[in-house]
Formats: sequence, structure tokens, C-alpha cells
Amino acid sequence: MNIFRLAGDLSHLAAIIVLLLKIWKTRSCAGISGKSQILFALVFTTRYLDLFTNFISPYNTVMKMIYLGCAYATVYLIYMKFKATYDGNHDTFRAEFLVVPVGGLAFLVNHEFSPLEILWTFSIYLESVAILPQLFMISKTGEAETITTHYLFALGMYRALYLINWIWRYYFENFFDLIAIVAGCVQTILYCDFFYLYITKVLQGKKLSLPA
Amino acid sequence: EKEMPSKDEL
Repeated sequence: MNIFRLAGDLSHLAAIIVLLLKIWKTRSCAGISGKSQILFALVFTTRYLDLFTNFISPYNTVMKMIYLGCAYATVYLIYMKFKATYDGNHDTFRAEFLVVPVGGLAFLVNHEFSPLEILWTFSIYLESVAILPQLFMISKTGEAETITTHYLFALGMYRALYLINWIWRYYFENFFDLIAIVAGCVQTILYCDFFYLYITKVLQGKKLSLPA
Repeated sequence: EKEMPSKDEL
């Protein structure tokens, strides 16, 4: 474990908690893409199948359980408890256009052709594009609540910190996983224009609004 | 570098 990976995990955890609290406190999921949250729940489910069979450390197990629990709780709040506030008219990104190609790619490009490895690879590829419905929704509504932008910033930073972690592990631990690195680069690049807007607008105290 | 599946990561 290195500082970049720990910072990345904490940033990821912060994002997940911020989103859950935002929905719970405001009792509203306005501006939140339920499709992205379903994709994230799918990412954690397919990645943590070895949660009970492959013990790595208490930290690893606890964090996986928190991620899984919060992901499903968020989906529950969006589609069940606060369904009335779900903005389905703007959450129209065709998620199947992500899941099907990612599923095919996981079959073709992986480290080992075994069920667990293919599902892990699927989760890595899916995570890199899972935010697209959310970013698409913001581009459609033309704006985002400030708390939502903080959620997105923390979520985007988590994988950017992981990229630094992989550089660190490459030099100090001779560790190298091309699939995770390439997917992580794609994932972080997708946030770039949001990062630009976040830094130039939200951090200047303005509301994030896109030229509609 | 040897490729290692990054299973110790979240």
C-alpha cells in the first residue's frame, strides 16, 4: 500500500459517501444518473466476487463491503425510496451500449480466460465508462448541483491517484497491470473536461452550468 | 516487468 493508493481509496470512499448523504439528506436524487449508479453496483459486484474466498487484508475486505453496501443503498434510494425525484427524462444514456461492448472486450482481452478473471476484467473496463450516463445527463440538463460536482471531482480523482499508484508500483514493486492502467487512463481522461469546469467554475464559487 | 493481476487493489 502506498500513499497514492490510500489517497485514491479515501477519495473514492468520500465520493460514495457524499453521494449517499446528498440523496439521503435532501431526500432527492435530482441530477443524479441512476444508470451510472447501477453500473457502479455492477462494477463492484463483478469485481468483488472473491470477497469471501480470497482474503487479502481487513482493510481490503472492509472497504469492499462498504463500497458494495453503499452502491446498492444508492441504487435503492434512487429507484425505490426517492423514485419520485428521479429525473428519468434526462437520464437517457443507453447503458446497454456500454455493457455489451465492454462484455465482449472482456472476453477478448484479459489476463486469463477463467470466469473470475473475465468478470474482473469486465468490471475494470465497465468502471472506466460507467460515469458516461452521469456526464451525459449533466450535459443534457446543462447544470449540476454543487454537491454533485464535489462527488464527481472525488470520483474522478480516485482513479487519477490510482494512475500515480501504478507508476509508483511499477518502479518500486515491479508491478504492472496493463489492463487496469489502460482502463484507468480512459476513465480519468473522460473526466478532463469536467475537471476543467470544476476548477474554473465551482472552485471560483460559481455554479457549474454548461453552455446549453 | 512481470504482469501481475492487480487483485490486491480495490
